[in-house]
Amino acid sequence: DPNIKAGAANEGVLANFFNSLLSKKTGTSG
Amino acid sequence: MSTPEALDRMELCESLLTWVQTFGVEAPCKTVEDLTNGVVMAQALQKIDGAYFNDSWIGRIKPEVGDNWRLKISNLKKVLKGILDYNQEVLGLHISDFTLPDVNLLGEHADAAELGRMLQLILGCAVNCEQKQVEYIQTIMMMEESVQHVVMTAIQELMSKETP
Repeated sequence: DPNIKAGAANEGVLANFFNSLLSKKTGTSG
Repeated sequence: MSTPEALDRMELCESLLTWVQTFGVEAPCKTVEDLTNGVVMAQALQKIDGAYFNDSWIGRIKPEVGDNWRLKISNLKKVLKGILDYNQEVLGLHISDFTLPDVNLLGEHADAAELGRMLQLILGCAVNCEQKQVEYIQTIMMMEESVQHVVMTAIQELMSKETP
């Protein structure tokens, strides 16, 4: 289902962004 | 970094209104109108950094302004100045090339786009503040995906305009 795929991709983008923001703040990687 | 997507200002306001409710401030904060007196924003700022936005600072925000838009604007001006000063003095950031919120439009006409800009600046304070930034980012990550998306775009836009 393309909608499920798009949803999962969006979720990945969001997780990547906020995790990288967190690691920048805490000085940890990943 | 890739170019941030253009922000839909109405969507921004709606999503950040949802976000500001996570602060659990005393004053009601369900609608745009609820935020036009600046009290909710001042209380949220105090939660972000109570040492900077201390009782003496918040004491200058009039809590009971009713429908008096002149008093609302006066409060909003103090909140906006507080945010800009905090960015410079504490975070060491200068926000250039960012259209600042028009507090007159917000106070007098409850303009949602201007409220969105104001809340976007508060979002910048939350994710950059030293004390509770991790807590705030984690709270955002627990929110609905559509809200997270708007918040992400809002942070990206701000980051593209911040200079040390």
